[in-house]
Amino acid sequence: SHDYHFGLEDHEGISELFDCD
Amino acid sequence: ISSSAMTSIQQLKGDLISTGDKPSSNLDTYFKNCTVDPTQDVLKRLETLEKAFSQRFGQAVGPRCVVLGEQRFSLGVRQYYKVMEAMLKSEEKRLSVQNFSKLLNDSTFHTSLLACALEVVMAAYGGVSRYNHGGGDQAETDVCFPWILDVFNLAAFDFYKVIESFIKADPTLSKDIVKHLETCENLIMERIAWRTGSPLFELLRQEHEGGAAEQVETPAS
Repeated sequence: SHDYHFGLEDHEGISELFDCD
Repeated sequence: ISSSAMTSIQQLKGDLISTGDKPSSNLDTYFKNCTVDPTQDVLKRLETLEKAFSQRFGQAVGPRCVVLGEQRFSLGVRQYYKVMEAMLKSEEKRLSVQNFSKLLNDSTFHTSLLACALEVVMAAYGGVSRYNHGGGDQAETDVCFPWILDVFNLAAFDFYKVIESFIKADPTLSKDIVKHLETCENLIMERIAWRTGSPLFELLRQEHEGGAAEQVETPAS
């Protein structure tokens, strides 16, 4: 319902972004 | 108060009514599954950040409005717990793990997530002030983004990390709120993340020293 562009790939979640995988 | 601003606040409150101001049983289970239970640190951090938020909100908006700051913080905490639980569910599905000890004991993650939750609440209320005071309310503009980064002493680059996952984790966010978060994202990407002292420079340096084949651009470039 909004136009936000999701840019993260499937292998990138919040864990990877904080180096916690 | 305009009907659109009222709608924005009522929608947010409606979405959060079922979310308590304490971790839900599901979220509590994620905490208990950790190698190191983060519960006490989470509560202690919220207490500290609430003090900082209330004090700075009072300074910006006026001492008689401290109670408004407390209400916003309380809604922000509900939003924080709600999104945290949704993020963990999605990570559990994606990674097939239930122990998120490292992430849930990362203070920067929690502070960024809470800052984003508060920015959502502040954006919803921001509409009230703008419409109510004809756009000239200086006090309210003082608490606009990136005000929250300064209050929580949070690097814009760390705040940036949570935005996309935050939007993904809460499909009930209104179009206006998502647009606001996108504006914050663009501000960080284009300006704030490039200020002196940003952790982005250290990351670029590490990337460069890690033997990356590509030539890393200098910060100036």
